[in-house]
Amino acid sequence: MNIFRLAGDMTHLFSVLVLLLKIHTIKSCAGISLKTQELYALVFATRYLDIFTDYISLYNTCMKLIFLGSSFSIVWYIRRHKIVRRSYDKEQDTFRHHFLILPCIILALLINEKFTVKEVMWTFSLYLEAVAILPQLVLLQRTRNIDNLTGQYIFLLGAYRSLYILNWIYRYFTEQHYVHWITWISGLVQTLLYADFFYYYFHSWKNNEKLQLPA
Amino acid sequence: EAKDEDHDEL
Repeated sequence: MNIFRLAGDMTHLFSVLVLLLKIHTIKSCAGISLKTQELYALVFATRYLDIFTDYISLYNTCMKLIFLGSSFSIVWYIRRHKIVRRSYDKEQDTFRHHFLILPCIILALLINEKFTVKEVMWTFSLYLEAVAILPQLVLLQRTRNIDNLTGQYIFLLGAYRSLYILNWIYRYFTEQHYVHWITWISGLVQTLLYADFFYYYFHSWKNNEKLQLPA
Repeated sequence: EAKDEDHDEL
């Protein structure tokens, strides 16, 4: 494992911890899109099917369990927790996220590295992860005022994606046969979706202002 | 040689 991959995994882990911390300690999910969180839960559930069949490393298994556990508990908090769910703004979080799922299923059936159940599910999870942030970005655009923790959560997610790209570049030059077009292209699309957010995030940071997206 | 189905990344 190279430094970019490790740093990517850690920023991903921190992003989830920041979100759980926000929800658990201040008992609020204001500004968080349930739609995006449901999509992430589906992403991890379909990607980590191999947790029972393939052993890669203890690190790998632990991280998979953490991502599965945290994504489903975040969804549980927003939907079921009696205090947290009151802060969920259903009226603003209106992105039709179900419509993202079907195209990803079709695309995974058509474009995959191998036509097996596990491989198609893995590919589906990559396509879905690429677009899963969209409901969250739309919600941000609507609410405009973003609290610090929500801003940091999205920043860390974007940082994780960017570090994974550096990891792929590194692996491409250091490992033989390391060519994964599907992973790379969907990862690149996903990272590009953060470009706009990053621009405003750095702008507010540089000027020491509160993060605010333009209308 | 790494097989295609070896998904060692998260």
